[in-house]
Amino acid sequence: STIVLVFEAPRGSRPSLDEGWMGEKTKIKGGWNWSVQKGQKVKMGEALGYV
Amino acid sequence: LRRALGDTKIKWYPIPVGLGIGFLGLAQLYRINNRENARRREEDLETDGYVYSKGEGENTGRDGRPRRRERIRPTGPWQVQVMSTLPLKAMSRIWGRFNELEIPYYLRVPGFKLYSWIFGVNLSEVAEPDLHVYPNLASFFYRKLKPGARPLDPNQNALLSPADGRVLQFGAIVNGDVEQVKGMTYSLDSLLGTSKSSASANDSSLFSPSEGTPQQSTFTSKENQEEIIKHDEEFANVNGISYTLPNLFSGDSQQKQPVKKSGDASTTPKAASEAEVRADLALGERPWYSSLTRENRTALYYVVVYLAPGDYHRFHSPTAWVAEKRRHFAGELYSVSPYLQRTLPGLFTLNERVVLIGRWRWGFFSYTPVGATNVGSIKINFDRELRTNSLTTDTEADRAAEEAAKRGEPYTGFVEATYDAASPLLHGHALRRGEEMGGFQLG
Repeated sequence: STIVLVFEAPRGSRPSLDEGWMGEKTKIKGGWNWSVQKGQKVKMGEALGYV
Repeated sequence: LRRALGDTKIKWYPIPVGLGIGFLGLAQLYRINNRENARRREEDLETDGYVYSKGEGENTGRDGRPRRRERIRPTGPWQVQVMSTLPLKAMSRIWGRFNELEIPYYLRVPGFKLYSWIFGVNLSEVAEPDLHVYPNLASFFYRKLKPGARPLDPNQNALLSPADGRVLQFGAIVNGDVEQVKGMTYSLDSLLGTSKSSASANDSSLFSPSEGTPQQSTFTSKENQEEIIKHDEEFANVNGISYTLPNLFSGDSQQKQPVKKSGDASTTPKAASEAEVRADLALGERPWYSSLTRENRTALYYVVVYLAPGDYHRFHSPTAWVAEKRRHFAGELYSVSPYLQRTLPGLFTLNERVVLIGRWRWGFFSYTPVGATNVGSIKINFDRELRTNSLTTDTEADRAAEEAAKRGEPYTGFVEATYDAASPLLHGHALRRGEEMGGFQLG
């Protein structure tokens, strides 16, 4: 069995402004970073990546 | 023979030019025919492991009757060819039944210990220390872990692993293609489905009549579809503004902005509302997920986690998010071992899977458990209506395909249900970080 996650996340590492669904501006600090390697064994609850 | 070979005079004659041209023409025709058939077959590929042949009248055969679903015969090495001839779903169901047979009391502990030794199960983490409690392998396979056995990463901005397993692949999605192991790619539309679901799929929307009790959700049809619209109109009245769709929050192609309401909801004809909803659900020109990457400030990423037979087979929420809808693709049940993932292109788009679509802090979020031959049953805790790897769903898929053909509409290959009524505010089912969502069961 397999689980596939597809998600949207900020790109790049510089802070930017993002417009929310109600038009509010949110400051994004940093972008998406992976914290795993291909083939790595992971346990539930371990970080795969972070913003 | 010796005399014939030795004495016979060999005389060469030129082949007539016309015959040679005719032969070459036939060979060319044969090649073109093969190529066209392959192209047509690719075009006809749907997203659930079956082909819905298009013939005369788009969805009907020469006899005018709707064409039946035809199983995809994937190309690949002989192992894949052999596997494609097997009745994998039936085998999976038999395997499930077999594993539900009760094991004699005194054989349970040695049996489970042997299984744990072979597949590397850490018995010290199992919630129930007395292995006699598990009557069969199916219940041991779906075991719980001790509280605290899987601490969550303290970083609140981290995306957690949804289950124990191995990270097979991860990366960014470029031009809507998800890269599989060893460079094989498949389209995101094939994996998740397109933004528009078939009418039959819309008819089976999930609707809970009592707000806030998503556990009691039931399947509904057109009447309740109208009720869902009414429900949203009521929500709009409370807020004084009209959100044209329940998927205002959703990751669909059109990012909806609140619209000032011109009239009272009760004066709006239902047919008009329905038309509005249908218009809102219509496909945009761009892929439905592409507008989510807002002005290139965000990107789509993916990660594939493979669960080996000895792993803990319940899965959890990797972050705080809202599941808005689920799409059930009743496809095939090939093995999803890393070997087959390398050798069978588009494996995830052939297999039976449940696609949960929603949103998280940063936008679009989807969570797709993909079934396999040995673990064909996918369970979602907050969706009691979902039935995977069952004869009923196969029959329903056949019927939906035929009904879509009768209406002259293409069948999208999945049945969609929404969790709108789970929370009137969120328009979906909210999931906490690390919360158990469901699991894979044997057979």
